[in-house]
Amino acid sequence: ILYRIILKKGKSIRQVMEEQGVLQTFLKNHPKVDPGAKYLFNNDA
Amino acid sequence: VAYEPFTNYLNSYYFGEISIGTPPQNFLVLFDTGSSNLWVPSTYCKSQACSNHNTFNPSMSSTYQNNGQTYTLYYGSGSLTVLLGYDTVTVQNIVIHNQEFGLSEIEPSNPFYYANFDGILGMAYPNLAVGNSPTVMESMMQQGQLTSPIFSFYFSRAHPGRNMNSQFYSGEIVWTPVTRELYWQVAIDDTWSVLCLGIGFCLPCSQTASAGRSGRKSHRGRGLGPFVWAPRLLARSSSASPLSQFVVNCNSIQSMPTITFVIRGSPLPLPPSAYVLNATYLPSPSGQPLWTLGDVFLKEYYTIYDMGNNRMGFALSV
Repeated sequence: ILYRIILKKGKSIRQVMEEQGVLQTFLKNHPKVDPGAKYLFNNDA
Repeated sequence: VAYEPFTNYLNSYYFGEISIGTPPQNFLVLFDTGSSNLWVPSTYCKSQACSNHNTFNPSMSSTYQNNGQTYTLYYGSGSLTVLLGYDTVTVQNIVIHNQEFGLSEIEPSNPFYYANFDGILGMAYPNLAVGNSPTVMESMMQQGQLTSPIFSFYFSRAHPGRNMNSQFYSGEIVWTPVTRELYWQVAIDDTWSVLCLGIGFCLPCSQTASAGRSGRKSHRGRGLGPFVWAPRLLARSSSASPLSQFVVNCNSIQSMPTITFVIRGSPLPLPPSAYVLNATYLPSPSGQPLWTLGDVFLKEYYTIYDMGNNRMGFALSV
């Protein structure tokens, strides 16, 4: 059985924030956001 | 841009439609191979981010059951607090009964406000999930919706909805074992790592040059900046933007030169440790560098995620 789930390519958060002029301010005020935070659940990674 | 830790950050953009509840309430979710929980915004949430998205109303679903537990989920783009519950989840034509999912209560992160998706559907291993109930993939298996816990991604070259190729790949599939049953981690044999040349290097060039590629060429010609030796040691990005990145071999760092800028007669040396940024932000148990293979890789290579055999397969995409 093969199910095909169609995904759509939408705007990324980065694109939307850039368009609305808030990306640079966010990056400036959140310099230490760790993109890998979701992998560190319970710090056991 | 000096604050930017990684240019791919906040750049997920492949979303799919699912529905939750009876009658179904629709959501656009990010299909995420790097997490394992399903969550959507809910009417419990009073954060600004939730006002900008579809919210699940449990009181409007006859099949909803409350779990009572709350957890915090952590993502690179922020964290959120969810209340766990159970309801019918429909993904395309797959119906899953009593699927555990998170109803967001607090979404304090700014990025979630701007996200074009409502929630996230995690497709990694159960060990990465909060709560003790099956993930979406596990539920599909347990309820007989799938014969094997395998999924794959194919990026169509054709116009969406037309000329969809029934054959996804050509040639042999290269299988490799998952090295850690948390997310889809596999080993790369080569010792190359993602290393970025400091963005600050690019800015002086673009500021003093006229514009774009031609300006950078003139700098190379005059022997300024890293571009003089980049062709020998670095693989230069094709992009002419100030955010250009370069890849260098981990083993080459020690032999890379100290670059000395002389400003008004004073030498200002810059050792390689200063201008090479290790973009690996995840700890690795083996000490090996970790890559994240995103859509650039997945477009070229049809990628199979086989949770039943703890392996991944790669084949040339057609």
